[in-house]
Amino acid sequence: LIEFKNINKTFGREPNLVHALKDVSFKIYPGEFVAILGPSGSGKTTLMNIVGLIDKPDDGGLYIDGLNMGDKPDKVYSKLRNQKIGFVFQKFNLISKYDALYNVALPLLHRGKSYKEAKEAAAITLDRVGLENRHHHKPNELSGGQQQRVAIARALVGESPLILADEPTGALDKKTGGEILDLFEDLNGQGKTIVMITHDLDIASKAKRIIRVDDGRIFED
Amino acid sequence: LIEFKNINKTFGREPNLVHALKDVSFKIYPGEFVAILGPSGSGKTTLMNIVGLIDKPDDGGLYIDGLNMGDKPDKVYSKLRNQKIGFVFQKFNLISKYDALYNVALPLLHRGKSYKEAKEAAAITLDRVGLENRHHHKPNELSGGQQQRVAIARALVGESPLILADEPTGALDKKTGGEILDLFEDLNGQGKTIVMITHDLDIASKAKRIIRVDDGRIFED
Ligand SMILES: Nc1ncnc2c1ncn2[C@@H]1O[C@H](COP(=O)(O)OP(=O)(O)OP(=O)(O)O)[C@@H](O)[C@H]1O
Ligand SMILES: Nc1ncnc2c1ncn2[C@@H]1O[C@H](COP(=O)(O)OP(=O)(O)OP(=O)(O)O)[C@@H](O)[C@H]1O
Ligand SMILES: [Mg+2]
Ligand SMILES: [Mg+2]
Repeated sequence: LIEFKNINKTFGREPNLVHALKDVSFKIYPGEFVAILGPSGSGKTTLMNIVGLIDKPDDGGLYIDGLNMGDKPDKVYSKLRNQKIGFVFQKFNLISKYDALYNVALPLLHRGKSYKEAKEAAAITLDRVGLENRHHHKPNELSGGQQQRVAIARALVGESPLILADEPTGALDKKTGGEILDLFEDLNGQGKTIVMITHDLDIASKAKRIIRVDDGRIFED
Repeated sequence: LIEFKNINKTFGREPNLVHALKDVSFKIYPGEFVAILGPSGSGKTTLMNIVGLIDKPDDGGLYIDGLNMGDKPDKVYSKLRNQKIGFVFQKFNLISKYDALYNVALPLLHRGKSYKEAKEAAAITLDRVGLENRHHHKPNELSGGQQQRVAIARALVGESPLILADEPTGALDKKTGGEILDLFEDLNGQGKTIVMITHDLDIASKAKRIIRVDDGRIFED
């Protein structure tokens, strides 16, 4: 499904050059449940953003379903992203002027679904993450963990085959975090591919494979 | 040091009225190390924002060092806040156009320290949270956990007697989170009062007292 071949990514320039990913190679197959662990600043989000087609490597090959993404125009990236990927961002990236329901409906509206259909699916997904009474709250009228759950709902509403989650339970108590993890396990059971960055070793132990990131390099047992 | 007497706080209005804090009463004494736990949405941040003098109760009494805050003008709140409180916010609240060093220097500049003095103290504090090589990175050039550590450094740079931390290790791996906790324990050993919201039971166990929040009410063992 996803292949990295000798991928490098740097930010900034001398003397502030940061080599965030160094010669990273791995494959993720359809239906896998992968946890990505590593210290703060080690390159996990940078790696995930390339998997999620919202950033590009400086060097090396990125293959999606065998397709070499390197020479494709931006609209191929955004089309694949909209149709195939649900992404829970580390900083949530909710739109502050819209309420929870509309934020979650947006990916479906972008795919051309009707307003009625998109809102119904958004309502169901918000309920599934425990936000039944918060549909019409805007992000700044929600607690940190509630905002995180809106971000999760938005990633799941489109029933995408690939779900990327950058620390999806960081703002949640143990019980609520466990419920979100159960949800991901159910989706994986339905055949969806899940790639999840987490700092929580209990959460990581639920995944079937662990990739560790340290100072821009990856390690697997 | 801090006393809540029958404090209530609501948001919104019917039919969307949220009763975020319900008849909350407790005291926190100088030098304590208190952990606040509870489910997502239970009212912890709302409580902390009142302790931190950035929000006010709708009902009930707030006393700081015996002073009834209820009838004081806003400039008494902001003066106390600037001089006495270091606050690590759940969403960090960094200023995106300034680099890490300037963000951390700001509380000292607000107190009238010289630019040179403020930057020196900021540099030392950033180093203490492991960000030696990131002084001139802006927030969007930092990882999630690095941004959190800038927020922590900013809360600590003024050596305030009261440190409030809303989920200060939420974006950190176990090791880095442990280092931050050691830092808080050192500061508590120096006599500073620490009030910390956390979802992590290991972190909570390091505190000397636990206050639980559930659906707007507080409970203590
Ligand atoms: N401006 C607002 N308008 C309406 N409701 C609000 C507003 N701010 C907070 N709330 C509600 O008040 C309740 C308490 O919020 P608070 O942020 O204190 O929770 P919390 O315990 O910090 O949660 P978390 O662990 O998720 O950060 C939540 O249910 C939230 O939806
Ligand atoms: N725009 C940028 N300019 C300069 N450096 C950057 C930029 N973005 C990220 N970095 C650096 O790249 C490194 C990797 O960042 P990344 O966000 O991938 O880390 P992470 O593993 O997700 O960390 P965390 O667990 O703290 O979220 C960090 O050291 C960070 O400072
Ligand atoms: Mg990250
Ligand atoms: Mg909160």
